[in-house]
Amino acid sequence: MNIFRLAGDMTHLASVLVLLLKIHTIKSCAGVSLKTQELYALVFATRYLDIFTDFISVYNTVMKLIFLGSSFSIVWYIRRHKIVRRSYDKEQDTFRHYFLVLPCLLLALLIHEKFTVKELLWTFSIYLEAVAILPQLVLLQRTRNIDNLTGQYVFLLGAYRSLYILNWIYRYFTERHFVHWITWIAGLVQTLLYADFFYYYFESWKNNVKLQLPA
Amino acid sequence: IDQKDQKDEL
Repeated sequence: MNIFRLAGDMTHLASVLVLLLKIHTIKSCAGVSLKTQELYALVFATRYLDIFTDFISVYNTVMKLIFLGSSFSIVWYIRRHKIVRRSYDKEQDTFRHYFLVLPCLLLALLIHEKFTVKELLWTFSIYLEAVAILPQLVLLQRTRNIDNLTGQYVFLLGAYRSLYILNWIYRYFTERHFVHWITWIAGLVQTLLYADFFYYYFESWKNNVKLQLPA
Repeated sequence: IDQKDQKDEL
């Protein structure tokens, strides 16, 4: 475990906690895309099947359980919680799941390392994670008024992806650990999706004004 | 399982 990986996992954890905190304390999910949250729940459910088959470390297992638990709780809050669900803006959050899920499923069937159920689902989760943020980014662009916590959430997620790339570079030089090229490309695509958001996030921070994305 | 096949990242 290197510093980039640890920092990446911690920002990922922080992003989820920020979102749960917002939903739980303010009892509002305004500006949060249910589509993105459902896609993340699907990402974790398909990727972490190995908690039943492999043991890597206590850290690894605990983190997987946290990501599974938190993603499904967020979906539950937005769909079922009697107060939170009222703040969900269904009209704005229109991105179609299958528009992302089907191409990822197809791509996983075509490009994978091994043709086994577990491996295909893992590959699918890697592809899906790369694009799962899209409904959230579209929603941010539409709502214009981005509250602080939602902005922090997306920023922390972007930071997590950037740190994972640094982690792969570091692991390559220090451990000669090769991350599969599927992971590299999906990871790079995912990180690039945040570039635009990062630009406006830092601009608003520098000028000390409220974050707004151009229409 | 082969060590190198283990996916130790999250």
